[in-house]
Amino acid sequence: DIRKALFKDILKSDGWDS
Amino acid sequence: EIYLYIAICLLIIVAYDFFFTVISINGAGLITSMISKGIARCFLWMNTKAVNRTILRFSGVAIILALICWWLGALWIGFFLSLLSDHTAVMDASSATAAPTIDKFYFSGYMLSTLGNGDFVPGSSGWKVMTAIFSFSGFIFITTGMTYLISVSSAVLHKRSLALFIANLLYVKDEGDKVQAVIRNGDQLRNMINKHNQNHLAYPIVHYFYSTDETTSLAPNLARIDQLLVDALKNNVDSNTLHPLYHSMNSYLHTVNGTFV
Repeated sequence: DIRKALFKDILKSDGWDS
Repeated sequence: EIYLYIAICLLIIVAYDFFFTVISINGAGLITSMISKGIARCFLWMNTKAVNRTILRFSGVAIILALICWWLGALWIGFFLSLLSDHTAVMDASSATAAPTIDKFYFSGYMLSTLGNGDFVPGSSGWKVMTAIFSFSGFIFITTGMTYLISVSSAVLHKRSLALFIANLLYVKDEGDKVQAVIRNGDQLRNMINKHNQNHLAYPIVHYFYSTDETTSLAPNLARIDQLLVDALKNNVDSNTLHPLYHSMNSYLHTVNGTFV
């Protein structure tokens, strides 16, 4: 859902996607 | 005269950008935002190529240094260009001749740093007044900028404290115990999230200060506690305590959504 997608983006913007 | 027009444009842009960022408490100016975002993106890109997150430790420092260079550098160049517009704007104090370009650059930097006039004097009464104005501007930029940076470091410390606080709360195995820990500390947690939310609005640069370890990184800890909140509210667990917390989290998401993601 939107909330999960938002947190995914926040994690990405904090460098936690790699 | 072209130098004077460029100088005026540059000084208006940097003054607006600086004062909007430092005094307005409503976010950062356009150029400050662009510089911060650009440098943060470079660091995030380098992080994707690195084994660990060590490189991200330098993101905040790099942004602060770049902003100081932009604010003071633009003010210096603006003053220098305005001096270039008049051949006799700066005179050598001993020989009473017009100062060459490099000495005008030296004079403008010397004045802005409020060190004095460095063996040169303004060439007319008008330039004397201008020199005093620029000297005050340099003083105001340096002192206000430093005060801003102290506020930013305080906001960064709060961000890390919040991350650590959440990590400590969730340091139990059982899901039910985690929810109970959040309920017991609901008020404090809400206050801390709200304060971080306001810090985010006032000092957007705080978003680009990354932590190397997960315990002091806010994003993963917030994501974890948000999932816990959503699940607990679905199961109707103590909604009187959890709903305000959920609302506070929504405000934070709203802030971040509009600005950073």
